[in-house]
Amino acid sequence: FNSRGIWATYVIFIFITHFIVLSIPFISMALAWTLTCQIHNVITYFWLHWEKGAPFEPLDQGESRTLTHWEQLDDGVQFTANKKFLLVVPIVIFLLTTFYTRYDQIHFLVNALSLVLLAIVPKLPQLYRVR
Amino acid sequence: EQFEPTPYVVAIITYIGYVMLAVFGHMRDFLRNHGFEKNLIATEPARTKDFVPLYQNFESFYTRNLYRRIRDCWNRPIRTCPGAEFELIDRKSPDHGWSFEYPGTHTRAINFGSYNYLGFAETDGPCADAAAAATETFGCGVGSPRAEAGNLDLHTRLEATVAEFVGAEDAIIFPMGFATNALNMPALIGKGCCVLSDELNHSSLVLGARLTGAKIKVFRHNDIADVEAKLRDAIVYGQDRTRRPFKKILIVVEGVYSMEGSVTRLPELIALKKKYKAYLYLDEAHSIGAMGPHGRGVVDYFGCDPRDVDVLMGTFTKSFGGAGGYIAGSQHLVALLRQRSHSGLYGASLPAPVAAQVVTAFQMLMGRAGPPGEGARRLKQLEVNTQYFRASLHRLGVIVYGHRTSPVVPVMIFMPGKIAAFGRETLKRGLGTVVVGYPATPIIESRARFCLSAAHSLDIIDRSVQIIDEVTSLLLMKYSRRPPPA
Amino acid sequence: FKYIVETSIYMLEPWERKVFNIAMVLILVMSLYTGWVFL
Repeated sequence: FNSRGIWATYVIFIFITHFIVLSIPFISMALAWTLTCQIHNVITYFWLHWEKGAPFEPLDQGESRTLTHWEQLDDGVQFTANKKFLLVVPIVIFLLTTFYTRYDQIHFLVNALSLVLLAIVPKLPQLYRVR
Repeated sequence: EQFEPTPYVVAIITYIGYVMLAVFGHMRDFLRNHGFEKNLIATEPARTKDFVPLYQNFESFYTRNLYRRIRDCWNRPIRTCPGAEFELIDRKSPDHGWSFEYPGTHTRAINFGSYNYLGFAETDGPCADAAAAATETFGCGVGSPRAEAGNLDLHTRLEATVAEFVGAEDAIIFPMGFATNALNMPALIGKGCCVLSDELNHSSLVLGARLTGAKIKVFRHNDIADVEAKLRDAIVYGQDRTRRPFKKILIVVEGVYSMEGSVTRLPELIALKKKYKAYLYLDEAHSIGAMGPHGRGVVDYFGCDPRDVDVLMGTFTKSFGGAGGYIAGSQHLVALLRQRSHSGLYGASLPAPVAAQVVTAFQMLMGRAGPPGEGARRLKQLEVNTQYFRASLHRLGVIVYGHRTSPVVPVMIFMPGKIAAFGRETLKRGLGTVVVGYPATPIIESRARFCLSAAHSLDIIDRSVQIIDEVTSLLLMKYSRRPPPA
Repeated sequence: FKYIVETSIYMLEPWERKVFNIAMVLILVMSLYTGWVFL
């Protein structure tokens, strides 16, 4: 996450996901945005806060085996640029979704719940290495 | 040195490629875990299912789903001496990399993959004769450590030769290059000490530093300002929590970084260590024999005093056609290592034929064996080959990393699909080389790595450049935006 | 060949490449249809 162009790629992937969902014919705009928000939160939760260790054998004698990707990021330092970026993006997607669903209550509840439980709470420093 | 940054669009396409492969990897894992597909990877037997799992499933995700697909590009078996040209044994995989079959044919190729900087990997000549004679005298191997019955006069002779060659007071040799780092650093430093390690150091240095139990601080590659900043912090703030001063501070660097092709900034590092009273550990694995007017490594290249480097480490693998490594330095240091080195106390000692090969190679470099001036000729040939090859590649428009005098020449590939394609297409055209990808390199810096040798003639280099030109055009790898050199 | 090398599906097995290409074509057709309906 410290190498060149990774943030742009992350945003591009969100656009690709939204574009794919949007191109499904019988889906309304509101549902497309809610699906984008949900897919993003679920995949990032699985990738950042569920999988532990590394997909290959790192040189750290198993030190990172019990840490999630989020906890390994920037060697555990909190409030780095990467972590702020990864926290802000789901919030921006949520705000856009709320706008495009014309503040519909059901959509709002579903998206707010997913945002809080899957995207914000696991990223709080108070929950660092908490199981 | 040149490190042209990865073009932005290429970086993004590279990430997209890896994510797409990861998606397919998860999809395949899902099929395997639910019985839709047979799992061909080594798994634990069913009867041990109730025990704690030995392997973490996710940790072999990469091996199972990315590396396995293209692993025919690595660990290729060869059937001749790894000289300027060699013969590879052909392999076929009926199941996309899970297993190999040998059709019995072989392929002759130009060898740009082996470390053979001075061309001493040869089937005849003074080195081979000395190795054969040593085999008849001492046998093939010594099944005992140096500290017990494994000490031969050949070893003593080799140590004296190494010490004289590098210009140190004394030297000690070890049977394995990796172990020379990994098993001797714990003999030099321990708890309460601090290691300042370059972020691109070899895994043997990383493992050695971790085994010591010392505090490890990693500095940016070849960044002297960062070294000084971390050195000052280490001195000013001392150890964590207790704030006691560190007993020793050891700066660990490599002479030539084989993955980057870059050369360490030795003069500045020596100035820093003198200024802050730190120790300097210089790993000359790739530079001993390959750099400097006399082949004595980066110390010789920069014209520094070998006594300014506290621990001079090197290997016999890359330039001398042998195996093993050495540590050279002051009498006191070597005496200490003789007593405490894990490798010297437990590891079987260097086999006599290898020691004879290396001694002869050193003596040829010092002008005491082989045809007169042979050593100097090889050094000159390697230097010419390196600069000629690098200039030719720059002219092609590919991105070449590293220092213009480094005999390791990384050419950037970037995308994961192209890693295998490059390895296969070049071999198809008769050029054998090594390709390297994530996680051995940063994810957007996959590369092919060419190792020059004094055994290569300019004609061989021209042929290989022509093959590289063809393949890089086919794979759209001419990313460089720099104007080609005049 | 350039297409499969640039997109890295060069590393996939033939049937995986088919899955990938079918998915690409599907997305393209869907987006064209939706674009047409939308516009």
